[in-house]
This record gives sequence, structure tokens and C-alpha cells, in this order.
Amino acid sequence: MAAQLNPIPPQFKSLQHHLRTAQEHDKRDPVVAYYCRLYAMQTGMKIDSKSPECRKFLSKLMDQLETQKKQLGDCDSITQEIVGSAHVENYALKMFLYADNEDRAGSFHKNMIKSFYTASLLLDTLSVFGELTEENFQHRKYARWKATYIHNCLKSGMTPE
Amino acid sequence: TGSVGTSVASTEQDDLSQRLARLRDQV
Repeated sequence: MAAQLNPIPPQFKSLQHHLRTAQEHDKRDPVVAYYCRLYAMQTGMKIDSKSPECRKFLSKLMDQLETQKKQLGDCDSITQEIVGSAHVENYALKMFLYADNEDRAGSFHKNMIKSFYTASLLLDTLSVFGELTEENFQHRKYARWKATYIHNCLKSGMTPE
Repeated sequence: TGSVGTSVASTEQDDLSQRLARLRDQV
């Protein structure tokens, strides 16, 4: 399993959740973990690839990606990005559906909040393959809003509608 | 030294871009 990269430069704060999701999936689903890191790498390079601390961080992240790619060898989801894209999309939508079913059943808990939020992060990740489809864009928006809304309701003792 | 520093930074940036392209089999 890849070690966590610390410290994350402040410029990359917005990527910390994607990197944490990568780490959480190193064993559970290495393909998902790989593409979360690739998203962080690609986005990080757009944010700042010039300052020494960011270059150092990105260089370590690239080391992790190269190692992970070697470990995954001839996996189709890695060698063919179109297969990888379908893999990440299916995984994200499964997570979204789980949370949505819990929501519709009136079962509100931390795990479903996390599922909504993780689904939104994985839908972000799909942007490494190109522009998001309108459907995925809407799913991402809904999942992120639901995660925040239910989290705030539970925190303040309210029952989500 | 300023221009040397800029040049080093730019080379490292290119290196990252090239590694990313290789990783994604885009070279």
C-alpha cells in the first residue's frame, strides 16, 4: 500500500480528499486508487507545478503512480483508459445508488453520507478521461449536496426530509 | 542565478509533464 504523502502543500488542500480516497482504496480497489491519484496529479499540475514544495509533492505522487502502474501490470483498466473510465464510473454509481437507496428508505447514517461524498469525489476523478457527461455532472452535484445536507441535519439533530 | 533557477524549475516541470504523458501512454 502506498504511504500517505505528507505534508500536503496548502495549494493542494482541495485534493486531500481525493488522495485520502486513493489510500482507502489501495487494497479494496487498486484501480480506483490509481485513478484518484492520477486525478490529483493532473489537477495538482494545473494548480501549481512551479513552487519547490509543490514540485516535490507532485514528484513523490508521480513515483507512487509509476510504482502502482507497474504493480497492476497488464490490468485492462490501467492499460486501456476507456476500460478504466468505465470501471471508475461503475464504482462511483454503485456507491451513489447505495447512498440514494438508504436516503429513500429514510435510513440516515454516517456511512451513507460518506458514500454520497465519495461518489462525488470519484465522479470528479472521471474528468481525467475528458469532460463529464451531463448525467455524471448532475449526479456529482446531487451527491455533494446530499452529503452536506444530511451531515448538517444529523449534526443539528434535525431529521432530513 | 535567477535565470538558472527558473531554468531548473522549468526543466523539472517538463520532466513531470513527460512522466505524466508516459504514464498515460501518450508519448
